[in-house]
Amino acid sequence: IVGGQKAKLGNFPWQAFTNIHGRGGGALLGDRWILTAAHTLYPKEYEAQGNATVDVFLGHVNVEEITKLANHPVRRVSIHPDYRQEESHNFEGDIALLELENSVTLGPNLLPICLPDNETFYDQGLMGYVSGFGITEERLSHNLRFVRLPVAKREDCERWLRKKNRKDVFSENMFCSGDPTLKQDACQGDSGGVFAVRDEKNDRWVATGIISWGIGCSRGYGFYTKLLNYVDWIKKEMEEED
Amino acid sequence: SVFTPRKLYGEVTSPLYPKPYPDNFETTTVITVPTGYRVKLVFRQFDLEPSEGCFYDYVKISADKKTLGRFCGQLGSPLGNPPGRKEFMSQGNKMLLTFHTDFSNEENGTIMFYKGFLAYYQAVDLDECASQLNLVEESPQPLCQHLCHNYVGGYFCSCRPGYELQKDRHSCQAECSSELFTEPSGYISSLEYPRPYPPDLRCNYSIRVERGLTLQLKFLEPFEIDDHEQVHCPYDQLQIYANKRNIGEFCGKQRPEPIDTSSNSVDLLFFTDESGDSQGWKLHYTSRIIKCPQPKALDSFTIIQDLQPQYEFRDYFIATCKQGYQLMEGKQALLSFTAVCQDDGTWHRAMPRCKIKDCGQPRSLPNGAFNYTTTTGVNTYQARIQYYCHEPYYKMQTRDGRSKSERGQYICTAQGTWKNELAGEKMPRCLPVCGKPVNPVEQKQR
Repeated sequence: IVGGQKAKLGNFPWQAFTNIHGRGGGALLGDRWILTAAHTLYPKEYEAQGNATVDVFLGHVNVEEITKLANHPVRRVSIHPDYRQEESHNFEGDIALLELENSVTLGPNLLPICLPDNETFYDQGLMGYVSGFGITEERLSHNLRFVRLPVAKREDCERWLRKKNRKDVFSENMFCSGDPTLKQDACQGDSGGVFAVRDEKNDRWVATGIISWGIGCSRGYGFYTKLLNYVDWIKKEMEEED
Repeated sequence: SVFTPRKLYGEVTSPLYPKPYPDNFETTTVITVPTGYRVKLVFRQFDLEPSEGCFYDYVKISADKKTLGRFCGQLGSPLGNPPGRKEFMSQGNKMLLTFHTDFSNEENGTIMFYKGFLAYYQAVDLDECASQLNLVEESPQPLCQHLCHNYVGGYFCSCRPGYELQKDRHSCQAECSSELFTEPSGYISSLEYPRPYPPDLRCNYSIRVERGLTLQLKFLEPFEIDDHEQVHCPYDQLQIYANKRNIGEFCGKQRPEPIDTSSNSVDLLFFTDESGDSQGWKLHYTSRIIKCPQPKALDSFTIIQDLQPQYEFRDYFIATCKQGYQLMEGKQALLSFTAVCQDDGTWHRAMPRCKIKDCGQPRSLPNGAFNYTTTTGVNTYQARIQYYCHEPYYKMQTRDGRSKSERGQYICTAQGTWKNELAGEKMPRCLPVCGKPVNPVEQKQR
């Protein structure tokens, strides 16, 4: 997280710390699912050399402490079928679910986040929180950090990409946030964490996006997987029991 | 003599019949029927020279060494003695018919012709027993020593109870070694009672009635078995066994008191020596159905179904429990209970008890807990508990507008399981609560 601040215990109780091909993030759904980005499991421009170990930690804001709280073994990994690891400029379907072997016991430092149910969570300018254990101004963070960012106007992000002559895919299943004028952004190691919005009406926090990609850090917009478009897939994968 | 074949019927005629019979002729026809029959003879035609006293021609009938008659003439003639329709019967199975003619048949110088006779005979059953009665009067040696039974063509003898027909098929000898009585009531007596019983008896009278009945014995007067003043029953004695167990030995003139044998199987052994002149004994036995004690519940939760005023052998009762209670036989839980009245008047199994159903410790609820709304720690019938979830991190899943308190309420049922009114035995679920951090991020700096 660039330009953010240290989170306190319980600020983002859904935040997961993953270590797969490097540091990553995730968010707790229910009591045994971790929502993350597919590219933390299958990174772009990476030649697979066997299955990487998937370490998942939960329940703290300090890296040292969170790893002491024990790894949560993963029973199953589910990558969205639209994700293409081999297409380095296409982060379409950058979403994955990790099913934990055992349910976790919820508490003040470990709580799930909700999923969005309408488009209003993507209104331009709506402020959300992005958190992660990723790098901050060229340093690895020892703590969970967060930054508050607005949902950006889609056309602005498209224009910004064109201006940079980028051919990266910015699909309807993504949204962007941030502002080129701000020195605030998510960065490497934050991927998989969520863009969390406070739902005032229902007094709850909703994950609207997954930190997915960007061009550098804090020099423009950040791009996120638009969770609203994947809610059905998520629910199906989780086989929500009545 | 001419002998007829030994047949059941036949006819006898004069020579040349129906042509005139020859002069100077005499023949005796011996009519024989099978043993056990008598001979009955009837004349159908009779036409012989009449004479005073049947001196010239005649037919003479004899049987059993007696002459039954001498006959001549014909019906309507003033002279002679025609037999007419008279039936001649022999006592034994043989009858003799003698036909005699003289040298001529003339009447006032005129030669007369007579046809002779035609007679039919048939065998008639001899009632030997009836004849025995007659013989008894005449002779001290009857055909049968005890009982005589006639049948067509013969007879047979039998003996009174307690005696056995001997090989001569006539005489009877005391035989009472295996007398069996199976009727529910009856009389048994010593042989010849109340006349003196025979010597050297080894009698065994067995009474066997259905299981579930018990036999009572009542002796009648007179009761007399040879006895001795100083020694107990040295000569003759009556022993009584119930279920192979000796319940008494009796003699003398004092009849025993009525005996309740408590058994459906009684044996009476009667031994006599070679002498004595006592009248013997007679008893009336009856049987009474065995009853079991009235079933009585051991606690107020036991129900005896369709309680009867009394229970007899093979009757049964079913015991159940009030709702919420469990049938127990010792430490064994029962699904049902039936007890049957046995032939010894006892129930085949003891009355059970009813123990209140215990639902056991309630199952623990993942991410939740429960507390008792009735007495803490009591898990018996009608105990109540309330499940709840660990809030605010979990909330109870509810449906159909039900509250979490309704969904979480469980009662120990009569079936011994914890049940919710709507969900039954299915446990409630505590679902994670999303998006409600206890300590959300807060930014003061503006």
